[in-house]
Amino acid sequence: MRLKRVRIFGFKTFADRTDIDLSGNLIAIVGPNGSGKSNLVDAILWCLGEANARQLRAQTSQDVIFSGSSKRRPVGFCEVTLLFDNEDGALPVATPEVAVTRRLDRAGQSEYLINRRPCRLKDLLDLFADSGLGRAGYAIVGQKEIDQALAASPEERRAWIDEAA
Amino acid sequence: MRLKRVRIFGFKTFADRTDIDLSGNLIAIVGPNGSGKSNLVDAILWCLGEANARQLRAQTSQDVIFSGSSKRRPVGFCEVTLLFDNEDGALPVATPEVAVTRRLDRAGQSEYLINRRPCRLKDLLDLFADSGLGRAGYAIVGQKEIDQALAASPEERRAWIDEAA
Amino acid sequence: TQDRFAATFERLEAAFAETFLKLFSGGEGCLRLTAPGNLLETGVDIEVTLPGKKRQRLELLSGGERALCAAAFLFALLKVKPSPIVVLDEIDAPLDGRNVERFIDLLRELQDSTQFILITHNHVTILAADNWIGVTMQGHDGVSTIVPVNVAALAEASDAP
Amino acid sequence: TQDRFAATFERLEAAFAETFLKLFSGGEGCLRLTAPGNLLETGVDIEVTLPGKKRQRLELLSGGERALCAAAFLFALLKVKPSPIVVLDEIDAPLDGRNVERFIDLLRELQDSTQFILITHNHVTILAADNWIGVTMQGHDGVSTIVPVNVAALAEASDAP
Ligand SMILES: Nc1ncnc2c1ncn2[C@@H]1O[C@H](COP(=O)(O)OP(=O)(O)OP(=O)(O)O)[C@@H](O)[C@H]1O
Ligand SMILES: Nc1ncnc2c1ncn2[C@@H]1O[C@H](COP(=O)(O)OP(=O)(O)OP(=O)(O)O)[C@@H](O)[C@H]1O
Ligand SMILES: [Mg+2]
Ligand SMILES: [Mg+2]
Repeated sequence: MRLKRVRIFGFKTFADRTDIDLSGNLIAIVGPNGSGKSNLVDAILWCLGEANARQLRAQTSQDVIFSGSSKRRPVGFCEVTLLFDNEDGALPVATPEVAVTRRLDRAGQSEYLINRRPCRLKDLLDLFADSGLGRAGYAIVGQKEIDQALAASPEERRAWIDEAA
Repeated sequence: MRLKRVRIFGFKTFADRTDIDLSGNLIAIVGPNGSGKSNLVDAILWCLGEANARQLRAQTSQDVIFSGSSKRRPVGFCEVTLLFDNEDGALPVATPEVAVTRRLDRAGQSEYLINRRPCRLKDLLDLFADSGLGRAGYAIVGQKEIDQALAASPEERRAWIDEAA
Repeated sequence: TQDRFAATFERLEAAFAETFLKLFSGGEGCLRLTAPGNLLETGVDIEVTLPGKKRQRLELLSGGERALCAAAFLFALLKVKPSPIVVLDEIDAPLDGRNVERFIDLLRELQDSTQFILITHNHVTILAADNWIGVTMQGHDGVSTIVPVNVAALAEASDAP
Repeated sequence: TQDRFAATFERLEAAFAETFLKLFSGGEGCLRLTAPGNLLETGVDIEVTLPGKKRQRLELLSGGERALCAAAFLFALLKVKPSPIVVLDEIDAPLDGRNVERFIDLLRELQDSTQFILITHNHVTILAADNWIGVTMQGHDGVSTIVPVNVAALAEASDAP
């Protein structure tokens, strides 16, 4: 299994429809300060079901919708799609490609989809339960978070081992 | 006023007598990870009277004395001397050079000296009170501390303004 | 589940000792259970001895040593339970040139089973990649745009687009 | 002392607006009193508008934007009350190439009244210095030694001894 593409609209600074090709096994994301690199990581986390706004550097869940800029007006909703290559059948879905989508509008209406069919958050979480990308996943390390493995208490470290068991 | 030299013995990883020439106005300190660069900053802070062990990444006050390594035995005491150029008379001492020294041994005996004459911590703090190098000084920013000005509460930020008043 | 935890901890202990040795080229990294008699509640301590140094508490480590030690722990977890996709945001920022190279060597070992997505300003890491994505704000209007990355130009300069 | 606080705050507000503009080449940085009617107790808020963006809360800023904004606040304090000696430990680590240059420009402005001691791995900062001190562990025995720095070689490589 690998992540082939990320499609974003309206999420944080990705106000325009953006399609990112993630071919390769060692992908470097580069760019000036404040250009949207960590926002891309937030988009991946959010799409996988992250529910805690603080983990996304936001206060409310709607803070992730593009709130406008000096030249652009705010948008009304945001949507992120992660396209996975499932040739090896690692994901319990019978298609060679799996598209996972999350959508949110300003009224707070939130929607999850697997291969364009609406589903519950629980279905999405079950999909990734065994892949290491799960909620307590150690597979996504945000900026300045690397120190946490050391700063964490012995009990918190244990939680990662339970996740890996 | 400027800092001309730092002389260290036995402080953290400076187990040998070390004499550092700090001429110039933009001095870059470089070196591999773990080689002792931040320990040098700690030595300056400690000599200026820093009393809080946590600010020095230590638990007890004796943690700053070289505790040995794979090939070297621990030492019994540590001493740091800061040599200031006082040509402009900014420090209220009548000499063109001012040497400030702090010493500590394993028994906890601590000693401060100005121009090689023993003094109290209060005398040392008074010496730098008006220079911006004082205890709440904003002039020494440790590793990863830069974020604190932003992360600080509005009341904490006010303390820096009182210091600058 | 106690047995599963014990078996996983044993594999992690060995994996951590191995990744630590590779990243630090020496020294010793160990994991210890805080309450070995109570597998359901026990926490996990990290104890390290850096090359040439004595065993020390974690607080005394330097900025770069902490980042490298945490990376060793993360890679040990990935050896015990590989994840198909790993995203790392500027984890190489505190590292010096020599340690960035050791970090890249370890990534390469896991590259066959794992897709790594790395955000970085470090040109050693940038040049080690096999695909590059430039994120910038071309219109200076607060909106992110994706741009191709000129890697040849990067090899001279040390920073991204 | 209320009058002194008010006078200092006013000078700091102007200095912050100026250093912010220089470091970000645009946008606007403001300081606000949380309780202007009570000068003895009031706190100080920082509000920023980045070039091309809308006014945002500080939490939303990126890693590099936060470091640059904090540097603007520090340099504003130094303009209001200069300190003869300033020590900065890897404050340039989160900054991209362009922002490191702006940071160096601001240091140069204060260099006549202030001695800066900078710990850094960034070769733009290293090359801007007028004196270099190498700290290493030559004997690989956990003991720090001071070595001369070969700046010419640094200009090619991007890291220190
Ligand atoms: N909902 C939103 N609408 C508009 N802009 C937003 C939104 N959320 C965050 N931002 C902007 O995104 C920017 C931060 O982007 P991000 O953290 O991705 O930068 P980065 O590329 O990781 O930079 P660095 O290299 O400094 O870490 C901030 O300037 C912030 O104002
Ligand atoms: N009292 C002591 N005796 C011996 N070694 C000590 C003592 N206190 C700290 N150390 C050692 O000092 C080292 C940390 O040094 P320091 O923080 O100065 O590194 P640095 O050069 O700043 O590295 P980085 O670039 O990673 O920030 C640690 O390896 C620690 O074990
Ligand atoms: Mg970032
Ligand atoms: Mg350091």
